[in-house]
Amino acid sequence: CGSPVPNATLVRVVKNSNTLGMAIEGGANTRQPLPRIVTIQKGGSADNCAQLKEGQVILEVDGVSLRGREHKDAAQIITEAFKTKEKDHIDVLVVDPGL
Amino acid sequence: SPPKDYEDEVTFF
Repeated sequence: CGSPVPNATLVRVVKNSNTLGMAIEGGANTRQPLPRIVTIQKGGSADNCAQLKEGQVILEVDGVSLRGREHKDAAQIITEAFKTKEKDHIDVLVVDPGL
Repeated sequence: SPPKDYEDEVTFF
């Protein structure tokens, strides 16, 4: 995985579990303007890909920017990305704010 | 602790 955007990482999450196993907080018009991963549950698809970490901020999902989207809107995009049968994976662009 | 303006809005997937 890699990305030309500094500090950003494109992570491919394969839908190999019934759940994504991830929780996010934040969104536009909040103190955390881009969604941040707060939980990665063991055994979920997010955990299985071994690259997503708690604390990372999600910039894009399947090429769709989450910038300017409120929490529910961003959550809906992630839900749809996981639910669609068209692809067996989700491409998530994340950045680790600690870097 | 400081107030959270997103009211702890968290979504699980």
